[in-house]
Amino acid sequence: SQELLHHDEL
Amino acid sequence: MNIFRLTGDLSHLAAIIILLLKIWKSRSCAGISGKSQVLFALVFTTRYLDLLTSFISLYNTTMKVIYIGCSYATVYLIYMKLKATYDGNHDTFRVEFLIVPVGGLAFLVNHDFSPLEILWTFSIYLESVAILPQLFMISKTGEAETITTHYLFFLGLYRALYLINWIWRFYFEGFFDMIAIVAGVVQTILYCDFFYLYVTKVLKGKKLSLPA
Repeated sequence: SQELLHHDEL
Repeated sequence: MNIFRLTGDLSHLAAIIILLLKIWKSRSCAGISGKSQVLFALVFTTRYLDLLTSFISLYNTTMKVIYIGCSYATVYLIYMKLKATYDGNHDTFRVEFLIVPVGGLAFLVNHDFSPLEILWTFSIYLESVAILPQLFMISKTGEAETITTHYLFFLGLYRALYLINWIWRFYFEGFFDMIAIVAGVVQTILYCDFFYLYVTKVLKGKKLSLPA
């Protein structure tokens, strides 16, 4: 699964 | 950051401020769905827990604090301070029919099975349907105050602009988040009927009343 380190969007 | 995401965030901020000011200045939350506002407060709470764990930028942190603050202030005004003006008889959408499926889906379809990520996914799915109690209430009362329609317009516009932001980011950064995109498309589609009425009626100076 696509690892998203952190979500930079609000 | 790109112009579409920035405009989207500012449109979202405008919607939140318009609603808070409308309720505060008129000392009335008539026509406003308290249930939708509780859902939005839940969306922000579950999505912005990373305020405690990671710092992205001053802009990011500031906007998150403002969103959370305003949404709780709005819920406070509706259910406590101005409770007498809350139209509970028309705000009857069964939110458990939203929260349970969305909660289940967040467990099944997510990027990472960690508590923070599942809560973030829950908030993305919940946001896409959080406006339903409000739209349902308008269909029940058969009308909406003009200021409320402006609130809904900016709220719907924000996620539509985010869709363009995601196209931009895919093209220029190769970034895409399928969960946010699919939920954002669903969310924007739910506003289409309202957008039509807003453009054909409200922008022509008429009152928004249903049936159209």
